[in-house]
This record gives sequence, C-alpha cells and structure tokens, in this order.
Amino acid sequence: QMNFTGDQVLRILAQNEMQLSLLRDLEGLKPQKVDFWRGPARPSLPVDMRVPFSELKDVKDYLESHGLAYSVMIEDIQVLLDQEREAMAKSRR
Amino acid sequence: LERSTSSFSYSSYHTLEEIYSWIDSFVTEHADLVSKIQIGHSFENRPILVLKFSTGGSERQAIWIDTGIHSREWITHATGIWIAKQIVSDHGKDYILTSLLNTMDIFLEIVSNPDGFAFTHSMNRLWRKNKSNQPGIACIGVDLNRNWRSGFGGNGSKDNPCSETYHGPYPHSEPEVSAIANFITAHGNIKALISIHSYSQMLMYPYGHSLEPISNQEELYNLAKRAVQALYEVHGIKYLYGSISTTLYVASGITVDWAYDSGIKYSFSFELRDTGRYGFLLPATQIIPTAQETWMAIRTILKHTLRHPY
Repeated sequence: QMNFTGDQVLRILAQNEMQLSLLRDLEGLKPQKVDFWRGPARPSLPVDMRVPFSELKDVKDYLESHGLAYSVMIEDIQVLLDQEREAMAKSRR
Repeated sequence: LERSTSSFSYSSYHTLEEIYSWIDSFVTEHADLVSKIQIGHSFENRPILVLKFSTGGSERQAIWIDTGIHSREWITHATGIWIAKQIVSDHGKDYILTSLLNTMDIFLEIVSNPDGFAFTHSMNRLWRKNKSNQPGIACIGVDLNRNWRSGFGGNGSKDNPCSETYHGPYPHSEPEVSAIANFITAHGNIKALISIHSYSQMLMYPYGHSLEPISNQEELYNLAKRAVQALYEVHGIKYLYGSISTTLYVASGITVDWAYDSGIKYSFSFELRDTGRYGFLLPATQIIPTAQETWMAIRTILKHTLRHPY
C-alpha cells in the first residue's frame, strides 16, 4: 500500500474569483503533486486538497504568499488510513 | 470471506471480494426479489455486476442507481450495500417501495469501477479513476465521470491523462462507462437515474456541462428540495441542491447529463456526507447514518417518479 505519512489535506476558503484562479494555477503548476478533493469552484465553497509531505512547504508558501487563508483538515492522512485498516480488520475478526 | 448476509457487517468497509461474495449470498437468500446481472467487464477484466430488484413482469419501467464510480469514495459503496438490504427489508412494509416494485424494477450497481476499487484496497487508497492505459502514455486511468458523451471534452474535464479529471480518448471509451450506457440504452425504459458520489453534501441535477437551465428545471429543483428535506429529517444533515453547474462546478461528460440527454428526466447526482474532517476517509461509524438519510432522499425521488409517469 502506498504510504501517505505526513501528507495533509488543506482546506482553503477563497475570498473571490481571483483567489480561486490562483488555486487553479496551483493545479496547473503541480498536476501530479496536488490532489484536489474539492476543486476550486466558487468562493462560497471550500477547496480541499491533499498535499504530499514533500510538497507541503512549497504549497503552504504559495498559499501564504498569495494571501490565501487555509486550515489543516487532515493532519496526517496515514493516521486515518491506519485507523481505517484496523477497523476493517477488527470487523472481520 | 463472509458467507451469509446475516454475518455481514453493514457498518464496516469491505473489499471487492467481500462485496462480490455478499452479492452472491444476498441474491441466493432473496431469490424471489433479487437477481444478479453481469453487464460487462472492466478494463482489467473484472465482472461488472448489477443487482436487479423485480417482482416479475417484462419490459417494465425501471430505476437505475449506481455507486462507486470514483473508487476512493468508499462511503458510496457501503451506502449501496445498505440500500440493497433496505429495499429487501422494506418490500411489503413500505407502501411507496412496495407500490414501486409492483410496477417497476430497480437496478443497483454497487461497484461501478471495480478495478479502481480493488486498487484502493491493494495499492492506493486514494485512487479515483479506473485503471485503463494507452500505449505510449505513462499515466494510468480515466475519470469515469468525465467519459460520457454529453458535453464530452468540455470545461471541467482535462485532456491530460495525468489529470484526475482526464476525460479519456473518446466518449464511452471506457468499458465501465460503455457497459452502463449500453445496458441503459438497450433497456430503453429507465425513468430515473441516481448516481452517488461523495463528499460535498449535495443533491444535484443536470446540467453539469452548461449553465443553461434544463427544460425540467423547476420540477427537478422542487423534487431535489423535497428529497433534501427528507434527508435532513433523519439525522439533521443539511444538503445543498440545484443544478450541478450552478451548485458545485462546471463538469463535462458526466453520467447524469448523458442520462438526461438520453431521455431520463429524473437524473440526479448525490454527494454524500462531508463532516469537514475526513473527506474520503469517512469513519465506518458513519456508514449507517449516511445510508439511512440517503435512502430517505432516494425514496422521495422514487415516489415522485412513480407518481409522475412520462
């Protein structure tokens, strides 16, 4: 299984169309590095993206440099995946 | 493998093998109402299975429900399994469902993307697309919800095979899509189609590829509103509703646009629960509450379809 240790999901609340456009640019800059769980659609909807640990600093710098406010929705994806696998194994037992 | 549906845990997630084994047991235990149909093979040659709920008769009108076209959205497969059980247990008790099954059939495809789903269990839990590949192209997979003929290749889909929203080389190029399209077209009497995704807490209708309202906009808007209210009354979860392009985003080549353009008026797409904390990794403890509320919304759509023949 692919390991997602340290990968995070960031939730961004874009204020306007310009900020959404910056997020779309990010998708273009790192098409295989940033995985949009909820893509940039409109300012009223949050944008969620999974960022690999290796890209976290770059991506957070990009967001901060453009004034894009974000929160960490999932701190470490692998922790949740481990819990999920354990729950499945427990259910089987 | 779990060998009978009584020992199956509906409040846990399951592998493809477990689900297919459950399907076999489920069909055997409820042979008077449920049968299994294979509508095709996936790219990696896995069977694509559909449960048919029918009280008999031929050339009946029908409802189509699919879950799991995006393989990482595990809550949708789990919801589909629970709904199958609910249809069986409600038949003969719930007057809406009983009336519907007296005249119509229900087709339920629980794993629309079996290759992708198997891959989420074996290699990459967060895989979204199918597993098809093309010679000379390094990236694998097509977004099966961008591969449909309606609006194919337009805004909200990508021609880059490495993108998560890659639309594929041509409409219905993917066996998982063509299997459904061929089945529905050959059937010719599907009156409602419900395609289930996660996670944004929304109930939506066409179009995705265009901001233009459909001709049945008002009816579908009011139906979505009632369905969302029915859902809310179960556990107090609020859903947004409206057309896909105005509620979520512009997306081209999607299932419900194709369904609507193919004459299925009651075409809806669900985005199941978003707790704002887990995304696609919704804890298994939320499977049954999610399924319960989703079923009540679906039931509202079924009731409307039954009472508004076209």
